[in-house]
Amino acid sequence: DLRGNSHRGSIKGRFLQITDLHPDLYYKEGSSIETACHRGEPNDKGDRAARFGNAMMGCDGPPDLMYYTLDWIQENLANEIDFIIWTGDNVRHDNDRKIPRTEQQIFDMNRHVSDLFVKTFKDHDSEDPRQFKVKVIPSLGNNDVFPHNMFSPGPTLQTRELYNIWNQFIPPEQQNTFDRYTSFFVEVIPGKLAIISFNTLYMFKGNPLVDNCTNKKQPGYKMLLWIGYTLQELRNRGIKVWLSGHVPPIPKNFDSSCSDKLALWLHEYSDIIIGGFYGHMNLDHFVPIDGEQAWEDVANAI
Amino acid sequence: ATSEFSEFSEQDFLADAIAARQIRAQGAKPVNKVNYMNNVRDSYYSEISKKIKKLSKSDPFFERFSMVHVSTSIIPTFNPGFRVWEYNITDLQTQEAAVHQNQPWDLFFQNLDDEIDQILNDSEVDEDEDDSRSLFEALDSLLKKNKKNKKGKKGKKSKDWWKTDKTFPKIKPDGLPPGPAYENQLFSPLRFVQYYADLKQINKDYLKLLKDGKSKEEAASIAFKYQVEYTSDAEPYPMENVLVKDYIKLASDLSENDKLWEVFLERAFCSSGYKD
Repeated sequence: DLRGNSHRGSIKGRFLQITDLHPDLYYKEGSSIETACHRGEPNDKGDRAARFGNAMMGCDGPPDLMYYTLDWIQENLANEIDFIIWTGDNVRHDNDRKIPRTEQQIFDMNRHVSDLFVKTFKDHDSEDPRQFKVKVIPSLGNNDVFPHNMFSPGPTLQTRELYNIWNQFIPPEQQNTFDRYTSFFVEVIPGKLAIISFNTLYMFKGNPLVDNCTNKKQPGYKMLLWIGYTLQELRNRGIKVWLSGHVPPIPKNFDSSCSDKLALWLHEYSDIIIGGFYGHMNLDHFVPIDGEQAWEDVANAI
Repeated sequence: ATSEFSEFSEQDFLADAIAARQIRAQGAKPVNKVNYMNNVRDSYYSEISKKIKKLSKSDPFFERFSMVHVSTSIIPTFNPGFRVWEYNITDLQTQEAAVHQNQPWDLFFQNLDDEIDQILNDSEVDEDEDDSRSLFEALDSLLKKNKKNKKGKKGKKSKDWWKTDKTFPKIKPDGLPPGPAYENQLFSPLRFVQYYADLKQINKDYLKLLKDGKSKEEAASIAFKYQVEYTSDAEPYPMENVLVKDYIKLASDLSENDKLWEVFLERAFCSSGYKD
């Protein structure tokens, strides 16, 4: 219980968001970009896979890009930040027919990247395995699951394996709810500030198991119940909150019944919700969500 | 297939095929991203610009809006990048720790599981009927609200309709002060610093260092670095803070000023020089 004053002097007032690492263990420096940077001689100088990757050329991330990035953050920023919001996609794309992804490879890479975050940001002087120098809040990306994009409500093999992989990041009392919704929250400043990590795949158009958020059987419907109860409890306790997840909750990505309902929650809990952080689209931008418009959209949807 | 199953149209299949292609294409070279950003500008920023003056009078903190922040990636779709946010902790240093008499979290989660199970397993209400009833009541409420608004009276949503469907939130209680997203206070976001790795320069430096006789690891250690790409208070569109009202103003400015939009696009693509 860290509710005393001892932690206060160490709050820096900064945090970091990082997303979409997509490390590719098959990445080969000097290979041809045209073959997903996996093999072959480059056709010319512009087709050569560089050690740290080539912008805009379509290959996944070289593992060295991930290792050096985390090292750089550790050396230059770790002492200046309070927590890291890490919004998923830790596995290569399924873009090479000669090397299709397997479920085991996906688990292994998720574990590898998770271990790297633990190793880099854990408080190694503490006996508590959940004690971090910089707290880390992960969320699930559409490339972190098998088959690609497809993810059903838990408990399933995948939700249990993900808990095992992320167990040092997830408060232990949330194990059961995590098993069901792959969502959780962390009090980054206990009793004051929390980060919700919610599983956006349960609302994602690209997930073949998701149709809408209006039917009780839909995973998005179930997760909205979890979000609602959690927000109300955080409000009761006077805790402010940032939301985080992989797929941005905008109409382009979500079924409208899901994006509209979520917009309603953002609107009606705007006294505690500060905003939301997402990845997936690889583009630095912001999208204002209009809560009043969402109420109108609900009416129009009928 | 279309002829056998008449409920599916050719358009449905085509739409599914396009969606599947887009999903597969996510791992490939970026395409049509300027087009996407222009759509964001038209659909969101320009719409705000049209009504910003009217809104600022009735809703000075723009509490009807919430902000979705979408980040650039480490995978070099463009250049790798990430962001450090700065937030207000002034009062945290002086405030005494509040004494809460809350139930333990494990008890809360146990109750939460039970309550959600009860809702999901409620067999008294047919699922389809339940859906339509809650939506019908939502519509009814909104129609009443609109009717009142047209008469010049301030509309108020019905207090009861949402009780039938817990995936709709209760209306925010009256009198709550604006949250940290809207007015500068404890935990309000104040500023951000966007970092990026200039891959072209890094790879060039790396190869040169190898040529100069450095080992691979020495060359990588020297060449690889992140640098500040921009900050939220940097020109040409410095933001005072990064509250919702600052973003709303920025959205409006971006929709009206093509030069600012060019800079915004350059930053959206992490200074990679991307064009469609």
